[in-house]
Amino acid sequence: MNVFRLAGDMTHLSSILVLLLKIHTIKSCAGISLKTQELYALVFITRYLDIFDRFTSIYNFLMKLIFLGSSLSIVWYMRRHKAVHRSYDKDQDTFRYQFIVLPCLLLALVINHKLTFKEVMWTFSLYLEAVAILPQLVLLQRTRNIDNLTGQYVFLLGAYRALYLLNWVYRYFTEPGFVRWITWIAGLVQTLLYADFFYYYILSWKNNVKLELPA
Amino acid sequence: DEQLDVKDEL
Repeated sequence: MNVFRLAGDMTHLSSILVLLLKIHTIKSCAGISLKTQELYALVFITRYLDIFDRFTSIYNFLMKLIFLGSSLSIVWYMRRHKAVHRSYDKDQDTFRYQFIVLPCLLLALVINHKLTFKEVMWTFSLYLEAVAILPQLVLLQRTRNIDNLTGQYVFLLGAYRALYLLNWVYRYFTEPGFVRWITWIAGLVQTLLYADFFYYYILSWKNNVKLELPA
Repeated sequence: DEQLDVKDEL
């Protein structure tokens, strides 16, 4: 494991902790898209179907458990916890699942390494992760007042993807034969989706003003 | 297929 991969994972973990902090201590999920959170839960469930029969390391195993547990608990909080649920911007969170899930499923059935259930589900999870942020970005654009924790959450998620790109560049040059087209292209698309957000996030940080995305 | 055995990332 290289430093970019570790930094990427830690950034990913931090983003989830920031979100849990907001939900658990402030009891608010204002500005957070439940659709995106449910898509992430689906991403982890379909990607880690091999959690009990493909062991790579204790680190990977524990991280998989953490990602599964945290994503499911976030969805639970937003749906079932009374105070948290009240703060959910339901009317603004209108992105339709089927626009994301169906194309990803079709693409995974067509472009994959092997046409088996687990392999297609794994590929589906990569495509789905790439675009799962879309409902969140749409919601951000509609939110007049983006609070700091929400802004940080999305920034950390984007940073995690950027660090994974660096990890792949590093691995390409240090590990002979390290080529993973499906992972790379899905990862690149995912990172590009954050470009616009990054631009406004850094601008607001530099000028020390509240983050607001143009409509 | 080599690609199938390299799921060492999260």
